[in-house]
Amino acid sequence: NVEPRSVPVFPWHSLVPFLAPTQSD
Amino acid sequence: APSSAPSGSSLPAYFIKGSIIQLADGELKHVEDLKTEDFIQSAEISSELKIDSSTVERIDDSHTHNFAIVQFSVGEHRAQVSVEVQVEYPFFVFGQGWSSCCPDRTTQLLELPCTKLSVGDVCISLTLKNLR
Repeated sequence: NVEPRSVPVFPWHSLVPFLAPTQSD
Repeated sequence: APSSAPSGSSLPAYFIKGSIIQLADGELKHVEDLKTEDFIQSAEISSELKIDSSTVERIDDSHTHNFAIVQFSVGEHRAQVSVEVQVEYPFFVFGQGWSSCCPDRTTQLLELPCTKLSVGDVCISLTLKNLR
């Protein structure tokens, strides 16, 4: 028997790196 | 936190071919089927995120095994940002699709179709809309 498994769904923004420049004080 | 890819890479599972990605409008797509417009339209819907163009200025993969330092020029102000990533880490290049420093390794580990990331490529990156 194979139990049904939920398929993970990932948000689109997970795939894109944050490249915000560091703020200098 | 998402599980990692199978042995050989510690990249997140969402980069594996067949992973299901939800766009901002609710549409579901496989990671390998994403287009530039999907990211642009999702960012337009988003109240917090905006897309920046990040141009690859330098790739240095000579120092650390399986890691590379990628230097980007980000946004209209051309801010310099360097990131250290595994060589198989895929970036999404405008109008082209997934690209990495070592596309053979990306394809081997993630089965994600990928081209070679090169200096001059313009990658999709995110910033916060109301960053002060």
